[in-house]
Amino acid sequence: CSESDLGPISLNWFEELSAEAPP
Amino acid sequence: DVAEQLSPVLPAGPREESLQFVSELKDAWCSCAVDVGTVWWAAAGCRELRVVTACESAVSLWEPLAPGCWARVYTWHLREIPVIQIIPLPDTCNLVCVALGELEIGEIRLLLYSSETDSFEHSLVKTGNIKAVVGLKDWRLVSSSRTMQEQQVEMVSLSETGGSKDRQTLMPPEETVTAFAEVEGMREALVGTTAGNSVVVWNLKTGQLLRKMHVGYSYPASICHRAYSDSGLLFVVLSHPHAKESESCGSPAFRVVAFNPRTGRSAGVMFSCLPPGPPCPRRYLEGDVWDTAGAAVLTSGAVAVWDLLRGRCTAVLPPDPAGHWALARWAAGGAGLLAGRRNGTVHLYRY
Repeated sequence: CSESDLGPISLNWFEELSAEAPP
Repeated sequence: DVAEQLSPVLPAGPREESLQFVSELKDAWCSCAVDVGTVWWAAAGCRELRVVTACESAVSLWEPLAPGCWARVYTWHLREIPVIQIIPLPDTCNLVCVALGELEIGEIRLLLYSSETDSFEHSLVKTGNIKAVVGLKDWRLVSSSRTMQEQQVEMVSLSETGGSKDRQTLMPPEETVTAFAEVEGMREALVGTTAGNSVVVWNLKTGQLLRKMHVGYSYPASICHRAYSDSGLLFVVLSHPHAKESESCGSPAFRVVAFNPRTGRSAGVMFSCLPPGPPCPRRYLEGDVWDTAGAAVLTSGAVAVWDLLRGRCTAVLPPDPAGHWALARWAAGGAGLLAGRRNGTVHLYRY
């Protein structure tokens, strides 16, 4: 899978989504 | 497209020798086996893997006596509500979790041995119209249940005495959750599949619903079995009980799909298709995943085993005159495969 297929990848996706999602 | 390009070429024939028969266990009281599993059990200073068999009205614990020989240790009789399934609880000991109900799960019970009272007991953990349940590491249980108005997703922390220590409500998605899988190596992350064919991700600590990602329309009613995060991607092993056979990729029993949780985009990584067989309608009935190995019972009455990362069928247990296979479960810790017939016969294989 390349980044072009899946969009920008973040190693810290879990922390980032937790910070952005409604509580 | 990516998945199609990577679709594996089926081998000429599965290697049956990759499964080595170890022993047979026959539950003579059981006229209709509903599930089989393994559980770690500590007794007299020794911790060993024991087999658990379930029929509609009883759950039995079996210990190894000698090589190839099993003895029933205890049977819990549950006569009021039929047993539907055994729920594996990773890293627990002396504890069996079962789901009971009529058409769907109505209650979840823990079956255990109490050293305080020197007796086998059972306790009620959860009731409701339960649609999906999973046991997680660290003595946790997550379930989804529905009322007419709403869906409830809840995590229960279990105590060693069979009670519940703590309950955490998770934000429910709009669609009914059909299965859960813990994200390996991430204690607070959980994924689920939904009736709308999406994969959802929760934060178990906060209860937040972090992301909903659509699986695609080609493979409806996907069920998640395993998930792990690597290099910023979330890899999910899905089974496809309702997949139709296609010329390009056969009939996929399992798929490994990579999701980018940041964007919600996904790409198929590997297909595991039904092994070649007679040209009649054959379908995946039910299956189990451990590490990179998948096992499934097919409508033909056979059990097939795959290396999920290579998309290769590595073994087939054909149905024989003694009866069709109805259950296929991996033993805890990858100790082998359990294949069960409805008549209560269980075969153990080393893989």
